[in-house]
Amino acid sequence: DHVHTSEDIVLEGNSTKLYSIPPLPFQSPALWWPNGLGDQPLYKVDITLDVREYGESDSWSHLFGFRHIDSYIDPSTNGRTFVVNGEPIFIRGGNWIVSDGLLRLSKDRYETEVNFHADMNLNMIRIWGGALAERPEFYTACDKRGLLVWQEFWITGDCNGRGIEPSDPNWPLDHDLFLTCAHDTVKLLRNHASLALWCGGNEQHPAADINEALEKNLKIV
Amino acid sequence: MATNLQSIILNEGWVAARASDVQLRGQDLTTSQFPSLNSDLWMEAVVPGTVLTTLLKNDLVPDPFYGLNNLEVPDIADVGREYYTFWFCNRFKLPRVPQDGKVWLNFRAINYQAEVFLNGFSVLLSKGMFLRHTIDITDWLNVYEENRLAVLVHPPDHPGRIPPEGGQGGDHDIAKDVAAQYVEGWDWICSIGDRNTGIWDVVSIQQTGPVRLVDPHLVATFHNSYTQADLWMTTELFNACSTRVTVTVTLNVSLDDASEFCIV
Repeated sequence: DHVHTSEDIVLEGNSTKLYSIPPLPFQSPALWWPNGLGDQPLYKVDITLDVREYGESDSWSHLFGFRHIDSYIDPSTNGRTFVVNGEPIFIRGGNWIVSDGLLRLSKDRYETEVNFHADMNLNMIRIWGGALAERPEFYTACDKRGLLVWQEFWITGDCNGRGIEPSDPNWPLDHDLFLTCAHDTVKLLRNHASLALWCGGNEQHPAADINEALEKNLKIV
Repeated sequence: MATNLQSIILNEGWVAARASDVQLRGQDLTTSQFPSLNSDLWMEAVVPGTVLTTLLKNDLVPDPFYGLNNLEVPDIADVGREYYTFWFCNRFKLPRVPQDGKVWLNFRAINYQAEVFLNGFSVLLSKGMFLRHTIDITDWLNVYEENRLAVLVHPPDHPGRIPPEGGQGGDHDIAKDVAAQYVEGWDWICSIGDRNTGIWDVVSIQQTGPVRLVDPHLVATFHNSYTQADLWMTTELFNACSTRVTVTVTLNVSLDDASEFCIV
């Protein structure tokens, strides 16, 4: 009376294997909707590993929302249109810098602040590129209240090519480090239903090689 | 779901000191006496948090978010990176002795770079404010005794300077690093004296068996309508032991509301 599947895998010593479980079909899954357009049902997904002759080896748990998000530039308005579960969404968004300049971030604080946004009937929060990749607890709060999240990477106009005095569009100095951080951040946050869009930066493209790598790799992801 | 695996969140018991005031090396800090709060050097620390959070907790700086207090907080451009280079120390005991298992030390984010010491062993972590770090500490553990952890945290390489007229991102130098840029000041935001240096996200000790789940990925795809969907799960499986093993991967899915289940 609930979804359960398991499979045996053989792993060589000191090795890593990328493993995909056969896709699980769902009939009439409860769909996750942005705030104001429906509910935000979340499925609890539990993964456990049991090693033969050892026992339980690792486990992972996550709240997952069934939704499909698409977006494109509408040529008639030159604006980005978001479509969730086939329905175009009128976006009412708020900008987000950071909860606290001393990074006193907590689940309770995130929930309170995200609830403020939801209670104002907003349905999107944009995370400005000059601040953080927000924490999983922030995204969980957005998952629960139906706030779509526009997450920018750490590039801004003023610090990455514009500004007074003009800054250098090729910054940061270590492009490989930027991409390593970007890959890790995507892996940290990618399972959240609220995550709607990755954006290269604020008011500015990243350096060409970073931008190209982000576009290419995010599509692969 | 019941589990025998242990995980400890290290968010209490931390002490900190300015590195330039501490004569001991990381090996010494993690093999001799745990730093005493009775000395003038060490103070209670806030982890997760920044160096400034710890200084504020100990009343060593005024609250920068009231009045003009932020002007009294030393800016890293004036006092140098050493001023905000700090040791953070903690200790822990494992609730259960691992047998043939693995123990991992996880940092979900450090700004900007850290050297980690545990019971005399050490590792230098990568730079970058937005990077998770997972360290296999199995062979470093004092299984039946206290384990001592010390983390030397360095500020961003290019903390920059705030021009008298302010400006968006100060002199922009922070953008040379992979870090938050608002810390040099922006619009109505005052600059942050320590540039958010610190162990600013969760630290945990995680116990696993020989095989670890790494970054599971869940994706839903839909058929012609939204009445049918497939759930895809992909994950890395890391076998940290030297022998071949057979592992059973089990996936359970149910609506969070425990009274409802979905039928495949």
